[in-house]
Amino acid sequence: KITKEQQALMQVIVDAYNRHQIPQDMAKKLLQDQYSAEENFLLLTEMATNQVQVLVEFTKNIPGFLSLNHEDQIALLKGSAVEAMFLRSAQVFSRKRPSGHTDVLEERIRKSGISEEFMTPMFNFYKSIGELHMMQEEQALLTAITILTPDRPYVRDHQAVERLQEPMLDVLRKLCSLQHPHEPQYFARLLGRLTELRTLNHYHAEMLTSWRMNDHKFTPLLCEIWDVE
Amino acid sequence: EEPSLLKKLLLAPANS
Repeated sequence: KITKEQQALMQVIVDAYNRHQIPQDMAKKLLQDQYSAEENFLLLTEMATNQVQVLVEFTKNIPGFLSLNHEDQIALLKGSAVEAMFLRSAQVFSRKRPSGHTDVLEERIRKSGISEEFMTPMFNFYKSIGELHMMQEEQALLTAITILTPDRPYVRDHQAVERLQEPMLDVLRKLCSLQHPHEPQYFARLLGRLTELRTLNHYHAEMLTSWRMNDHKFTPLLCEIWDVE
Repeated sequence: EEPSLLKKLLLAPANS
């Protein structure tokens, strides 16, 4: 049974998750008519910059996060940004959209200079998230759990982060067993996606390098969060 | 040292 405290914790996280979304006009821009590969890249860069701002605002609302020491807050954001953004993109991508929009979005991503070897694992991940048909609560909690992963580089007070992540894992586990009574493996499948996300981190680093080679520029915020000079 | 944009975003009041 989910306790009252757990219900309250989940509500705060879900409200923050719903409140901080990519601005509609930004999302619409992505679905407009065709652009060149260069303009696609600029659009996706602007989208990613928006996503980082949304990620930081969401994270500030996670109960207890702002009580962590400042350096660890920065280390957690930098360490989880790529995973949290892919998780968020996968959730947006798999959401029901007017027909035709999904392939416009997919087309735009495919024509933005991302190397093929990265494209496949990324779309496979989007598909694997889509197949779970996650509820908003599960999406919000899984994103918070990803951000509060203690073993990120440069995190010093692991225990303090674990004390925040544990209760979220506990309420997510209960939620999964309540919402998916006939699928005892569902919670494990969700956590399995976090493992998949880690591999995307590696591909993302490769992708940045290939973009850098073609002299693509990133915004200052992306350079900082992705540690790109 | 460039002022950290992340720090600025973190220090801004929540829900700005």
